[in-house]
Amino acid sequence: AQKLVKDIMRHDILVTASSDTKILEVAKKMSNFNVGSVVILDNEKIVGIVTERDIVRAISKGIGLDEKVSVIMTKNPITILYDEYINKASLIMNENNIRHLPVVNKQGQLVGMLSMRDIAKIKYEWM
Amino acid sequence: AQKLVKDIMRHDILVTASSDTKILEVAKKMSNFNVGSVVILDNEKIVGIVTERDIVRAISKGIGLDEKVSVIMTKNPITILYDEYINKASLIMNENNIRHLPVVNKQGQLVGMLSMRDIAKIKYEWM
Ligand SMILES: C[S@@+](CC[C@H](N)C(=O)[O-])C[C@H]1O[C@@H](n2cnc3c(N)ncnc32)[C@H](O)[C@@H]1O
Ligand SMILES: C[S@@+](CC[C@H](N)C(=O)[O-])C[C@H]1O[C@@H](n2cnc3c(N)ncnc32)[C@H](O)[C@@H]1O
Repeated sequence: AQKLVKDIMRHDILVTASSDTKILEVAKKMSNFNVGSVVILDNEKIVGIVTERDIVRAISKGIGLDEKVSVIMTKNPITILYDEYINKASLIMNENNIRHLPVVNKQGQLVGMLSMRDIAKIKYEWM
Repeated sequence: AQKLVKDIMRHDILVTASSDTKILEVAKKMSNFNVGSVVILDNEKIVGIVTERDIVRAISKGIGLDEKVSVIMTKNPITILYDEYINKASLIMNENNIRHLPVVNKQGQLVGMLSMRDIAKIKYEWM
């Protein structure tokens, strides 16, 4: 049977930050939790996503690390429902050239995070 | 027939830098070429690799961006021969929790770069 997003996603620790958090603080959070992305939540609503790529681009452009993360986040990120098939998640990631999908429930609340590596691991186990 | 690394790797543009390059300059190179990793070469010898994660960790620890990239690079990176099977590259990436493998020839010279996304794309096409 095909696996569902909820079977594969990480849901125990969700690394998030509010949109007025400083870029430096978000970088520290990424390093401390050893993740490549942070979901930006305001009042429990998903307003953006920040990845390592956004932070590297910020410093290459000379954006100060004490600026708010809202300056560099990707607004209104693509998300996926927890009861979707993993194959659909792969399709979305490939078509949009992204590696992370915040996972939501039917109310749009953040319930997990799915990365390309999580999918790669199960495909690898299947080989 | 199983695909080989050389069939999938990127070889047209190799993004490299010398180990005395400043971290900021490496960050700019990553952004300009839109890549997640830079191979560090001294006299055509592979001495290190730097990824977005290394740069984010550097700024989270307060390492100055005008420091040499040798301060933050991973020395003596894991590489793969261009005539290896893709499945072996997947195994190496998964076992070592890495997403990038510099590709070398039998003389140890850099001839390409393979990332997890390059492998994911062909597995996806197969689905
Ligand atoms: C286009 S991808 C570059 C490809 C590379 N493989 C990677 O993921 O780092 C990087 C950009 O996508 C954005 N991004 C990541 N996940 C996203 C998502 N779920 N929805 C919308 N944008 C996203 C990031 O904010 C970043 O600016
Ligand atoms: C352990 S991985 C973290 C996992 C995450 N999926 C990623 O790749 O960003 C990040 C570290 O691996 C290192 N690294 C990347 N490619 C490597 C390679 N081919 N050989 C050795 N180390 C490598 C980077 O320098 C970085 O410090």
